[in-house]
Amino acid sequence: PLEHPMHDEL
Amino acid sequence: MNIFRFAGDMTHLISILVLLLKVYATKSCSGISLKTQELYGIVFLARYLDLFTDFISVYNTVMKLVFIGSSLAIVWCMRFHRVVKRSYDRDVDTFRHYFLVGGCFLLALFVHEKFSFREVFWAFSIYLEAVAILPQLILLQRSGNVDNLTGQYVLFLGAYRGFYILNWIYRYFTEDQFSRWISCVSGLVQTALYADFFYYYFISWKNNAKLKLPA
Repeated sequence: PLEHPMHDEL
Repeated sequence: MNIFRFAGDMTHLISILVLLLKVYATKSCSGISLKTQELYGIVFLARYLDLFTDFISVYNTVMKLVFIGSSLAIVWCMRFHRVVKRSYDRDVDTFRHYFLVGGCFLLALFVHEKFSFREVFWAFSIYLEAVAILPQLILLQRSGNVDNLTGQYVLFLGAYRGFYILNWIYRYFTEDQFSRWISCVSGLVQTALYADFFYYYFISWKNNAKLKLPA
């Protein structure tokens, strides 16, 4: 999983 | 991914394409702030540190490369392209943007999701993007009339973060672990900074007149 969920955004 | 975020990314991409069109088609960067372009270059480099470590999707990686590449290309053109750089008016583009860089970095050192190299630079990039448009808006106010492509560039650039706000509202209601107040607050500040520009753009569009920002 991403270190922080919002880093899937540009 | 949701429709709001996709619309936001596409609007952001359009703003970049309009800017590239203006610079390459007219071989001129009159009305464009080099300082805002440099700030955006820093924003993307600081935000996409995970470009080669976290693979999220082809779309995500491609868009990151496009954003980094285009912002650096514009800065290079405005500084070194023998024709384009002649149209850069440094006497009008006088905002001391290094204060913005320093201030945002200091803020990121104190206000972040987690105290790690990545998170501090991510928060820094979010804060810096919120204020990166200031040199450009100040330049437009000083230079009076705004050419169509520059006006459209700023319009799309301001609209994209507005779509992102809708995206955050949507994700707030559809996802449980949702804590992105740093993005939300910065996104609201960023979009609010464009408020007067949007107003004067709408007035000029309604009166079918040339866009003029009051000095």
